[in-house]
Amino acid sequence: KEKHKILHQLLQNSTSPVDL
Amino acid sequence: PEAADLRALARHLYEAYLKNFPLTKAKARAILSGKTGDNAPFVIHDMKSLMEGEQFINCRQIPLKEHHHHHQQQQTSALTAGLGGAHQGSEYGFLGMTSISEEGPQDALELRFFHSCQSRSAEAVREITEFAKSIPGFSELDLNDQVTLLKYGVIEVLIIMMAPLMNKDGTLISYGQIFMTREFLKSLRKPFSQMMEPKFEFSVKFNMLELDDSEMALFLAVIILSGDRPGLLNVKPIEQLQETVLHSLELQLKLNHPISLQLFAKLLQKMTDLRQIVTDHVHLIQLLKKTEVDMCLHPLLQEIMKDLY
Repeated sequence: KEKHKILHQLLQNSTSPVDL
Repeated sequence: PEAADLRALARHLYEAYLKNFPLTKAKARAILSGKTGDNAPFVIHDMKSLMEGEQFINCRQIPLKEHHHHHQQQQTSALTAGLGGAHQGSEYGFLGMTSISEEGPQDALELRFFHSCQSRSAEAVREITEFAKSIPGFSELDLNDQVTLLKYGVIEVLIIMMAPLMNKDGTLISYGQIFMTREFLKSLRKPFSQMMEPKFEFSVKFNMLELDDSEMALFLAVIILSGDRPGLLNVKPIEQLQETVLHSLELQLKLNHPISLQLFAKLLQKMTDLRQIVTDHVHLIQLLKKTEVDMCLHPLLQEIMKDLY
């Protein structure tokens, strides 16, 4: 899960954008 | 009733596509064929026009914010740091004149260009993720499988989405505001000069299929829902979802292209070419990581490419 942290975040948050 | 369901699915995915992807094929083709009149793209064909390109973007004010007004400022700065970026001194700024004149050597230029491409790619991965989430049933899949589908699907999707922006002479970048020539890209130093040629070759052939935006939307969903990605835990539901989208795509192609024989089969064959292009692309990036001292890979892209092929 740690290996794909940002992808997980992108999948789970719809409104708050990850700081790309 | 079944055909009606398939039509509804096509409509739904088309709407999700329009919502998440700012530059449609219809708009890109209009720009490329000069039908937008006074809004013709700025052409970058050498170092001089590259420098002028930024000036052009600054004067124009980027229309990104209209598309992404609902996002936070943070996101917008990530976007504008890309090729359309007016943020001088940004880590990923490429068209920033100050950074070009300050850092001087031509060598760094390719790296900066590469970084701005990475920024835009990372943003595109976010758009693709949002699109994937809108595919009926996708969000109900095992979360680990959703990650796997994206990990293996996004670069394929990115390459397919590049095709409408390209013709044999060059490609639109910066949300259609700039046209960069194929010759200029070829003139960059190795291995940067080798990065785009395979995509041009693929795109020119892919564009001959003349898909419209609604068919593109279905095809992208088909790619994402590939049941043969390594490490999937529960293949069955993914294959079932893909089969429905495939039916919808087949129907859509029959309705839109009644005289184009075997278009569906031809399109599916493209998926084989696509995998080879992605494999070569990833190997090239991995080579770059080893040979370029100053290279840093965007964390999201790093995550995707790690242990991929």
